[in-house]
Amino acid sequence: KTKIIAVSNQKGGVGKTTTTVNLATALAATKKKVLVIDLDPQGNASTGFGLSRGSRRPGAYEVLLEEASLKEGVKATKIPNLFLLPSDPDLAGAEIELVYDDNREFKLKNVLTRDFYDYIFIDCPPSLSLLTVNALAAADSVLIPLQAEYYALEGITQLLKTVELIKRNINPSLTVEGIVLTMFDKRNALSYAVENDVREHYGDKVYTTVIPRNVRISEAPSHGLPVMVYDINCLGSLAYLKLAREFIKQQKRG
Amino acid sequence: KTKIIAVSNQKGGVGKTTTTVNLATALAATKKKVLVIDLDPQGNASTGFGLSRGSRRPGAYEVLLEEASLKEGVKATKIPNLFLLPSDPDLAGAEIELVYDDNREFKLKNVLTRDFYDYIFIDCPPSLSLLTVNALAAADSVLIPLQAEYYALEGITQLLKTVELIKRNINPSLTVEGIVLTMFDKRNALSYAVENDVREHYGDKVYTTVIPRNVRISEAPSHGLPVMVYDINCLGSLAYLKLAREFIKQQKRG
Ligand SMILES: Nc1ncnc2c1ncn2[C@@H]1O[C@H](COP(=O)(O)OP(=O)(O)OP(=O)(O)O)[C@@H](O)[C@H]1O
Ligand SMILES: Nc1ncnc2c1ncn2[C@@H]1O[C@H](COP(=O)(O)OP(=O)(O)OP(=O)(O)O)[C@@H](O)[C@H]1O
Ligand SMILES: [Mg+2]
Ligand SMILES: [Mg+2]
Repeated sequence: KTKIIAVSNQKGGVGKTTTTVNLATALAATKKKVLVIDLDPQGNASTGFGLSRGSRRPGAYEVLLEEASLKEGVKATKIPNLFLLPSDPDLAGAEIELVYDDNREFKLKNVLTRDFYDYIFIDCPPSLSLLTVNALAAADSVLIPLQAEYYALEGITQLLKTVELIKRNINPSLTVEGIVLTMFDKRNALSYAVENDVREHYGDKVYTTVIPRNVRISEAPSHGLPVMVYDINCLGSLAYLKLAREFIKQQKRG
Repeated sequence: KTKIIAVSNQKGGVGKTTTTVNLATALAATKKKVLVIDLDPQGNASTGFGLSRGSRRPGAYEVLLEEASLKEGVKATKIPNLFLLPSDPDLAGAEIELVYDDNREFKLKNVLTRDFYDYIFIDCPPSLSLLTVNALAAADSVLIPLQAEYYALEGITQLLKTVELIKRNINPSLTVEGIVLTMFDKRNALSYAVENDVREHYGDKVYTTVIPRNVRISEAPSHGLPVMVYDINCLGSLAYLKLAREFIKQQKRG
């Protein structure tokens, strides 16, 4: 019943948090019950939903180390049907503390229950470290935001190799949910070059929907709101709504 | 004689690699001998200097684990006076392998010699993990690229706390070299808001030079060239040249 999706890419600043926050918001608007897990010690997804720094405990750190239950960690957001397991800088300590634990890859998988939510999205940090491995071990699929830039394109092969490794050794049911192009700039030939390259290599794994570079998207976090709520009519919101429709259509196909 | 500078920010995609590659190139053009250490398993700095994926071994991984000497790992680049210790995805394995080593924070410091180069720049991955700790333990100072965006601004306090922690426990001589604003968009009010906030909080730690968002900067890596070499007259190159002049002036003041 519940589908668990990790949003991951070890390349930094490619739109992982922005995609998690806005795709989750769009799905919640269609009356789906959605949980966002902020697995990045930076806590950007928690900020994106307007949760103050002082009200994030217990959060992902305590839940991973079994000092609090998932129920105790999950907070409601301003958005109906959308819940958040927040994070704070302590989460960075979990990486070191879990290294000696035999079960270290499965800490997150073991605390997630599939009874209440329709979707669980996990916002990953920009690395392939233990926190990301926990997300990929717990997830049914991985959604990959890909910035339309050269360095970002270079990293995708490494990421897909890691996904294969996890699938073979830790989580046999892990699939690629899809690749979504982000920060696409229509005035920049490089964006089209990256798009052509990605569609050629990864075919229908790449969403038709492309997220444009849009200033309203980068303004929204300073108001603690997803761009869909901050400015529903901007190009950024319209693109994420379109992505949500495409995502839902794919779920039906199965 | 040799100054060692870590370029670090756990926020992803803020211009760490771009700043490392271009500041190093500008200094090499003034006849200083410069070494760039690519401490990010993504290997973007190695790509930025045009080093093919197949010629990166031995590199940072082998040198950190003492399987090769620094001299064996360092490669010449197309740019006179500029040398590179490249990295590849194996470097991600070093994080796990070094955890059991009593000296794990000082592996890099112990292999760096200060006899040949005027400057050593270390390009860090987007995290505060063991690789970044190694860079901060080995460095005299840390240069912080700060993207003119809200999420990036949020992360700066955490980074400076970590720098203080490293200074107190591991490397008492570590200082902040400076904060440089990157990807500044003159048409976007958010950029000015971030600039005002940073200059108010961090005063003269913030370089006067601001790096504008410039499409030529993002095109250069696909040609394996620093933007200074790819297009010396573009706004991006002029900004990094100005940053280099400001950086050199600060070194003289000491
Ligand atoms: N389509 C877009 N248009 C304009 N700005 C965007 C867009 N998507 C994201 N941004 C901005 O770009 C920056 C990077 O995006 P975001 O933080 O979502 O990336 P990330 O992959 O989560 O980064 P990290 O690797 O640090 O976790 C943020 O400041 C965000 O507001
Ligand atoms: N001033 C700029 N104008 C336009 N594009 C830029 C600028 N600076 C960097 N870029 C582009 O933005 C992307 C992010 O920059 P870069 O890779 O240097 O950041 P980073 O902090 O090193 O990222 P990571 O956290 O993944 O290591 C790259 O594709 C780069 O080409
Ligand atoms: Mg993020
Ligand atoms: Mg980088």
